[in-house]
Amino acid sequence: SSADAGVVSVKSMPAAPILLPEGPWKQIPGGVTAAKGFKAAGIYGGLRAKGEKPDLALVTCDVDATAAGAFTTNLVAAAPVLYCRHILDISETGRAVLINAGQANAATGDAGYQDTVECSNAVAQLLHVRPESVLIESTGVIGQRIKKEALLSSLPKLVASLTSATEGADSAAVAITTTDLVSKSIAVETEVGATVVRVGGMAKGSGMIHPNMA
Amino acid sequence: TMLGVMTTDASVATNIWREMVRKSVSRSFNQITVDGDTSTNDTVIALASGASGSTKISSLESSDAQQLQACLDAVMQGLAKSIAWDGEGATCLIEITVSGASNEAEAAKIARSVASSSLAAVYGRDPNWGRIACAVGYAGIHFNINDLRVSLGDILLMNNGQPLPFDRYAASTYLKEAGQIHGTVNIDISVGNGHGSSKAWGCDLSYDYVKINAEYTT
Repeated sequence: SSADAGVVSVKSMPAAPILLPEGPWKQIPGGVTAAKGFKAAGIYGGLRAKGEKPDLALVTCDVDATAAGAFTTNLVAAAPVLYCRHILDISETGRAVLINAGQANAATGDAGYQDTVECSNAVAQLLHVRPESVLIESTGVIGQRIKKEALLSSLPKLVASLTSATEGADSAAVAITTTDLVSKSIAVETEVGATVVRVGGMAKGSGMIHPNMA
Repeated sequence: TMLGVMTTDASVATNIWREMVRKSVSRSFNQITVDGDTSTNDTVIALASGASGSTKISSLESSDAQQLQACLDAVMQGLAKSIAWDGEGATCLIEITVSGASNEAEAAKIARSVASSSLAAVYGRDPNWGRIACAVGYAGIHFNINDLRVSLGDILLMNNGQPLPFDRYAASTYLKEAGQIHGTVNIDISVGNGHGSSKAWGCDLSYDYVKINAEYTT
């Protein structure tokens, strides 16, 4: 495990067996950092109710990336969902996704929305990008606001931990988990036209799972 | 809650990328279920950097778009299946394949209806074809009951809408072995001769699911 207090080795969580459909692609290491231009990090920011598993993740792109999103159609949508839907309404690109685990920031009203805006603006400042290019995802206990002070004070270390190496993707995939028993991260390489292209991703989820996203 | 972040270095126009992501989500994350609870936070964010230097994709009909779509579908399905595989208290992944429907959307609705049934039978290692047929029946999709075919792994349980005699011990052993290795139970369903097919994924409902969630307070 790392000597740096609070940065728990990502070995603390096994990786899910990825059951990748067959096709003209090959699986490669790297998850969200496999594609060119992306970096990621996952650290312990003191957000989880208990334990010191990483709980704060950041995925960044070196350039303005074309951005798309799909969001729950649950009417009691969490603040980060409302915020991201607004961002993708006004902007076609994005530069970063901040993800916190521990508190869902759902059913938290105007104060919860304000927390989301503040966290996004703080990341934008540290990355020297426009505030509307930072998207946010949250997961955890519904009804609880984000531990904002702990989150904001962890951001400099999170940004400093960003790397395009596989470790960045692996630690981010652990940091977004809640009741998951395994982390979920995958990347593939294929040819689009005459160019080698990579597609990667990470996900979390184990309970309250019946997505109806649009 | 499920969260996802997808990244690619392909170059894609925004409106095309947003349509591709929507389509992939409908074939992956929107086709999984663990407990039937739709979260307040479910989100997938997908970013395309264009840093590969590929030609910018500006039409869904182009072969480049179709190649990238297939790849994006695979990545999202791989992740979606890992979520269902890791369902709280689950001992196995259940993959439901539906064919013979009028179109992909109808097949998807039937597949998800079966995946969404608590199907506690799988946890009990009970090849309960009746519950599977019942979940097909309440999916809200019209089909001719005489076309219904249900198999569990390689074991045919119903054909032409008629229950068949089958080796109950072999069928139960199939379920038991899947649970022992946290493997996959395949349920294949056909509802006619249409071209529509789709998949959905779920997991078995165990005592542990109830225990985990009885202690998870707001």
